[in-house]
Amino acid sequence: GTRIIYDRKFLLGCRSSPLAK
Amino acid sequence: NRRKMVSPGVGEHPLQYNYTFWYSRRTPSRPASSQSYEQNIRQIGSVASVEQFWRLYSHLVRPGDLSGHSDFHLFKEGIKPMWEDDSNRNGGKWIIRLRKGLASRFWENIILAMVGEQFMVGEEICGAVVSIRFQEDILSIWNRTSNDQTTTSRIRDTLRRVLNLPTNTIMEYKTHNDSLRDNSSFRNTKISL
Repeated sequence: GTRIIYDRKFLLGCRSSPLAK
Repeated sequence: NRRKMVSPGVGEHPLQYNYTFWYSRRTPSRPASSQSYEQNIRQIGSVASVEQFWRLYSHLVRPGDLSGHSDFHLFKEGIKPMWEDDSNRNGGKWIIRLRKGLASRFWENIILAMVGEQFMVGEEICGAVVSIRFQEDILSIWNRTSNDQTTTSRIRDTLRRVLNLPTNTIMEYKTHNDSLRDNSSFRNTKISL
């Protein structure tokens, strides 16, 4: 199957999302 | 006593695997038998998405701010951070020794690489640990199959890249069998440059 790959920059970008609070 | 599996919320970015945070602490004078180890380790919680990861991680103390002999573990859900777990018994770990002051940043980078699937070694990664000790801190990443050299080399090379380690950084590999045999996580390792 497909692997879900995220780089560091993407992950850090999600940190400020309201869903991550 | 397995906890209920978590799942991603609406609008969240799912992770390839669910992960569980654990915390352990022990008195250095007490012998580290596997029984006392299991008694001293606590589950903090599990995450299934990038957003859940940040919600949990952001509330944890930074490892560099911990005192004494303590460890944070982030393992795939269902794998206990113990040598004896079925997923670990044939495995081993890469060890990176850090001078004091670097643990928080390196821990964040190693776990972001793990949850983001940067290692490209199939199902091999089991989890990562940051160990706070008195003179140095230690980062380790555990994989399933210690005698699969293609896998262990790829993990080592990925660690160098994602942690931006200088090429002369000493990296050590230790099988969990050897750890069980000499009842020590970080002694008698095989050095690799």
